[in-house]
Amino acid sequence: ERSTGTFDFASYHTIDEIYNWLDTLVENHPHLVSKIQIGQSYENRPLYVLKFSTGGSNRSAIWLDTGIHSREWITQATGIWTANKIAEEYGQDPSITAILDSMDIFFEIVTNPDGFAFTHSSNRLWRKTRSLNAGSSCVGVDANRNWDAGFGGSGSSSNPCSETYHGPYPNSESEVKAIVDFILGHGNVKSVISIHSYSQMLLFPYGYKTEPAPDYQELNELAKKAVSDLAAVYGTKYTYGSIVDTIYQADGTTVDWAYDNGVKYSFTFELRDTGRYGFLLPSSQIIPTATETWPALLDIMLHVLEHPY
Amino acid sequence: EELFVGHQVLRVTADNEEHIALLQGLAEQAELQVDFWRHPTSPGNPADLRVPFSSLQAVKIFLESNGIPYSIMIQDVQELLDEEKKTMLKSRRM
Repeated sequence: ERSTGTFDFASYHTIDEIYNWLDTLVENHPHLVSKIQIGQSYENRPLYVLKFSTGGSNRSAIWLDTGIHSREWITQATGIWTANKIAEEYGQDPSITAILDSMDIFFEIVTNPDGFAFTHSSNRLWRKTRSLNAGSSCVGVDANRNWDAGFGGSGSSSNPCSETYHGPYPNSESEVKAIVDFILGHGNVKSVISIHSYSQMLLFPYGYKTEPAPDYQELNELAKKAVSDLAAVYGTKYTYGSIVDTIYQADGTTVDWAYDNGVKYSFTFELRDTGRYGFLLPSSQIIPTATETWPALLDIMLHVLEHPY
Repeated sequence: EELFVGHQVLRVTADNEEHIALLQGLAEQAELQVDFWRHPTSPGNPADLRVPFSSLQAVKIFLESNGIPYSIMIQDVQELLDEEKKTMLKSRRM
C-alpha cells in the first residue's frame, strides 16, 4: 500500500512523482482531500488542484499555488510538504482545524506543468510556460505577467524572448485562464497566495500601480506579523510590502488580478535562498524552508478566517 | 538538454540609481544573454545575473569599467546542476 510516509519530502521530484503523490495524499485522507482538474496546460498536461474540505457547500475558500515559475523548484517542493502538513495537522493543530472547519483550501502545486517538465528534461533554468509565440522563435510566456491587471505595462516585456514576456493578450496562457475561470466561477475565494522564490519577501498589491491598495494598512500589518513568525523559526529575514514599493513595477501579476477581482487577502511569497544558490537551492533546505513558511501561511489563513468580508 | 558549463551567476550590488540603470541596460543587450535571477531594485539591494561563459568577459569588463561592485555567487552553474541531479538520483534509489 502506498503511503505518504514513504515519500521523500526532502528531495526534489519529477512531475510524474508529484502527480502520483497527489493521488496518494487523497488516498490517505479521503474524508479531507480530493483532487480536481481545473484545465489543461498548453501541452495538454492536466492542471490538478488539491481541495481540502470538511464539507458544506460553497464555503469561503483560500487559494494557494506554487510553481508558476517552473525553475523555482523550492516552491513546488514546499507546496508538497505544506499540503501534507495541512492534511496531517487537521484535527491536531487548532489553527488549521479551525480554518478547515469552516473554510475550504484549494492548492495547485504544479501551476506551470509544461515548464516544470521542461526543467527536468531540457533546461533546468526554464521560467515561463511553453506556449509557441507566433512570429518568434522564442517560446513561452511569463505566467506572472499574463493576468488582466495592468496587463502589458512597462513592468513586463512585449518581447517573446524576454523572461518577463506578458503574452499576446491577458489570460492567453491556459494555465492562467484555468485559475481565473476557477476563482471567478467559485465566487467565494477570500485569499490568493502565490508562492515564488528566492528573494525572501512577502508582497501584496499593487505591482502595476504606485497608489496604495485600499486595504494597504491591514495587508501590511498582516505581512509584518507573518514575516516575524517566519523569522522566529530559523532566523530567515524577509522584507515585506507592496510589490511596487518593495521590488519594482510588475504588471499583469496573479495577486493584483485577484485583488482587483475582490480577493482582499492576496499575497505573494518569495521563499529563501539564505545562501548563494538562487534557484538551485540544495534539497537539504526543502524541509527548513517549508517549516519556516508554515507559520506565516497559518497567520494569513487564520486572519482570513477571523476577518470574513 | 541545455548545459550551463562555465556559466556563472554574479551578485552585483548597485550603489546608486545610475548603476541600476546601467544594469537594466545589460538586460536589453540580447546578444549577451544575461538572465536576471534577481532584478536590481534599489541601491544596496543585490541583483543576481546568470552570465553565459561566452559573455563573461564582456560583462565583467562592463561592471568593472563602470565601478559596479560584484562577486561570483555561483562559480559554475553546471556543477551545481550536476550535483542536484546526483542528489535526486540518490534519493530515488534510497
